[in-house]
Amino acid sequence: SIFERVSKKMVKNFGGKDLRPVKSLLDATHFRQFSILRKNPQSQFWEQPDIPVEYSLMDILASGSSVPEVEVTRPFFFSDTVIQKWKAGVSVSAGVDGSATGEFTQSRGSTLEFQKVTVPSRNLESLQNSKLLDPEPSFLKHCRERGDNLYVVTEVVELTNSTTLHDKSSVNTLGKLSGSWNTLIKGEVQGEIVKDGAMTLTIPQGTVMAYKKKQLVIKGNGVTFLLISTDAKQKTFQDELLKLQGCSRTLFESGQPVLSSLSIGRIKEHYSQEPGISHRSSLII
Amino acid sequence: VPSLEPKQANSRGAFDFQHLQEEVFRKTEALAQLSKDIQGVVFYNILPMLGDRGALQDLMDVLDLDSWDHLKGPGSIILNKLRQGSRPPWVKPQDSILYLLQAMMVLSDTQLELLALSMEKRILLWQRELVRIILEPNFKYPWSIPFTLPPELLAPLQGEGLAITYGLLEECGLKMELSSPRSTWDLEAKMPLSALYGTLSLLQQLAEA
Repeated sequence: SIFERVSKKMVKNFGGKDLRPVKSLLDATHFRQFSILRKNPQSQFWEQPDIPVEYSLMDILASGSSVPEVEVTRPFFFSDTVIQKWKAGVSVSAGVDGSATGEFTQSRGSTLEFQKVTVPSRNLESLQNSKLLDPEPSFLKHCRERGDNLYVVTEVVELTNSTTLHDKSSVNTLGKLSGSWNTLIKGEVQGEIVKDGAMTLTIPQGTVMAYKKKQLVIKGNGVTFLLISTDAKQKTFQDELLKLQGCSRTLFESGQPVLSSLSIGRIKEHYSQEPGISHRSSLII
Repeated sequence: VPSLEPKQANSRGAFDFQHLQEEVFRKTEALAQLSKDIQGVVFYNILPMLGDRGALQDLMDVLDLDSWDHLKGPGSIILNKLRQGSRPPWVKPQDSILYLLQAMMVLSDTQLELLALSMEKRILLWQRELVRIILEPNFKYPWSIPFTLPPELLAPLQGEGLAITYGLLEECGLKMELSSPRSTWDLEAKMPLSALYGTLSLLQQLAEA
């Protein structure tokens, strides 16, 4: 989308480490300071986009936790105009006579004025070791059951002025093809296809274009803390790991628990909906 | 099943394209186990959802949460179809659909629109082969490598199909030259190209059904 293209380009030019573009204008409101994001990746090869859960860190902490102060930079300006034209010609392989050409023209423009709003690490310390609400919100219970990892937005890049983005494109295909494509399809195609499109998008002041996050870790006693490094790769729900360690202790009572924290990082808990069994854990090592 | 996290694995060079192929193959096989009727319903109802990322996200959330929430539109048709019939509790048809949806969510809105056009034009197979040809030799290299796309894979695409395919590749971060089949491998393109490969493979399975 036009919004995603601009936010990605801005991140590429100004990003620095760990800054992530917001991909959709409608999502932008969910990436506020302290918004909670979740992840439950299915693949080893691509990251699932961060999914906002529509709760803030402050919503899940017990009363008494103070909101840390943020720092706001002076405005930055970013202007980007692109006009490009591509033309493609393809000659055709055996069995088909003719040729086809395609032409694609595109122009885009944007001017942004934005600022960075960040919680410095020293201010985050006031949140470390905060207690969770008791009882915990139901969404946390679901995230715990699925084994999601949770993150908290700690820095946003937001627009200081409303702005309008432009995107105009046209595709023109001209060609003639005749012959047999396979044993069933024979015939001739001739003609010209022209498609034009123009789009403008007005983005309001305060829209979040990009963000940084830190992982949320919840210990067994309901105490929370934020990991400073996003590469640390810990599990958000540490108490679930303790349960598994307890399980290994029960299984092997004659000796020491065989599962260290390291190996538990490679264990997945499964839930069954079989009648009569409300909850079953299986350990895959 | 490899248990390393993606970043760890990539930084150690533990994964190559074969591992991606195996992961995608397992999910494609799981999808192929569903009846042709279910696969057809998924294919034809995902198509109109490609212009609406919110609808894809809603369906993904319901499948991900394994909840009984109600959806509207094509997502509800897929959901109802998946919930019909009795099957053993360990057979979870939603897992491969969830995998497909998560791969799709890595792609940009433009790519989703181009995918819809590709489904209508029935060019998924050629596109998947092109992506495979790009990924296979370059997958483990973190530096820029020039490559040339084979003409025999470009020829069946023709005019608009070629523009759609180049759009899909360019949105992954590859710099495509429409006047020639040459381009350059870029590490930044690896993740979106892998997701595109997974998406095209699973959609092609649905299309064949």
